[in-house]
Amino acid sequence: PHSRGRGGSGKAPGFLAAAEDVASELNPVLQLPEGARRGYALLPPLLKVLSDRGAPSWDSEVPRLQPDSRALRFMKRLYKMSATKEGIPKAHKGHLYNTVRLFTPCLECRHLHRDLVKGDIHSVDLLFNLDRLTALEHLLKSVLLYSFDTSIPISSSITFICHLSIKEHDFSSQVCPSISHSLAFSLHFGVRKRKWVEIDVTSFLQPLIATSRRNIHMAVNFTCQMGDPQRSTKLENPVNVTLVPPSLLLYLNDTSEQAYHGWNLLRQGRKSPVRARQRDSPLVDPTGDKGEGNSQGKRA
Amino acid sequence: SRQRRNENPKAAPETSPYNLSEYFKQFAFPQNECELHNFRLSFSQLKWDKWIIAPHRYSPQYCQGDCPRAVGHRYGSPVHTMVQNLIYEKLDPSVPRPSCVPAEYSPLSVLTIEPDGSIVYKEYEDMIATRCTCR
Repeated sequence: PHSRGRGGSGKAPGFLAAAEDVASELNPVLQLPEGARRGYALLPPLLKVLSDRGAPSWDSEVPRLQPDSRALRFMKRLYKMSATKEGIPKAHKGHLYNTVRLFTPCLECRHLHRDLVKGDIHSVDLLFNLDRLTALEHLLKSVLLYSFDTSIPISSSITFICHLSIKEHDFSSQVCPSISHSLAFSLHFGVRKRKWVEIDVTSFLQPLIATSRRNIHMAVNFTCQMGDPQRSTKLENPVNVTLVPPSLLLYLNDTSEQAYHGWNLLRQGRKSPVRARQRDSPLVDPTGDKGEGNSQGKRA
Repeated sequence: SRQRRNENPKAAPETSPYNLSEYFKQFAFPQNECELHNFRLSFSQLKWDKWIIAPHRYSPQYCQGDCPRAVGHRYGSPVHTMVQNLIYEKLDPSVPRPSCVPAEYSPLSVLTIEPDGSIVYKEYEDMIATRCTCR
């Protein structure tokens, strides 16, 4: 019943590719006759893989790198906020993305200082490989995702004032000035041990992704001062905040046919069959925080 | 009518309950009428749970059953469906009767691990059948 164009995406996304691959093994009769191959490029990804006998099977043959455990924890949390146990997208989430990709750095070097509290600089070079990004996935927002573990329970809440600057290493062309980006924000530690901090780097990343750059090499400098400097000298047991290299989170709008466009139905004035999404806020923090409320929300 | 029968027992023949139900059967809907059936699977059955993190269970559902002759008002079927039924019944039984297929779907959110170790949350269209129709 979809009247949308049949623009198939560049490559079938993992989940569908798997289903297609198993289906082709189960029902060889589904092979497309030779003549149909001419329309191959127009076929939705589903049939592409069905007619492609040679596709690797998805069970054990394809080696998969194990994801970072913290990153996995964050994405599971995002999933719980966004969908029911049965996997039905929840109605209340008001956002325009239908895809969120999390990349962990595949190269990091030069940790200058690790102790954040004394105002040392935490510097790290990060290389993110974004090959999994498809041509039909359009960037809506990108954030560096830091997770802070406080080793010692903090008796009362502490606020840091942090500065972050990013410089892009563009080895390919020394001519064009590399893009840099800096911002300041306050980091508030309450009782919770783990803090996720999303630092918006959309304006930094947008031009790189727009030029189809898939290897993003950046130098990130991160410094934090106690919100009230006098206090830091009086702390009997200094708070030790370990800072691990950040992950890169991309909020995307997948425009391919098999992706869900619930918010799009709203735009066309039709109520989406499953859920109504808020139209006013272009993006809402996936943790359900609309940007008001605690300082973390404001920063995000 | 009972008084009339007593006065004149030969006039109105008794319609036995058996004939009555036979008579109405031609208007009744088929016993296994086209409708939505439950089906639930877990990705571990397909051995995909190594890279599909969530959901653990998935209920795609499916449509099964015979399409009654009067499909218009119940299934919102186009007139063509009744025409196809007539062709099957009156003209050419090799033309298949209308089929019971999904008419509406709902999306599914999936959390997966990609081959390069990155993690993706995706919402797929049309993954769960929610209503059936005859076409």
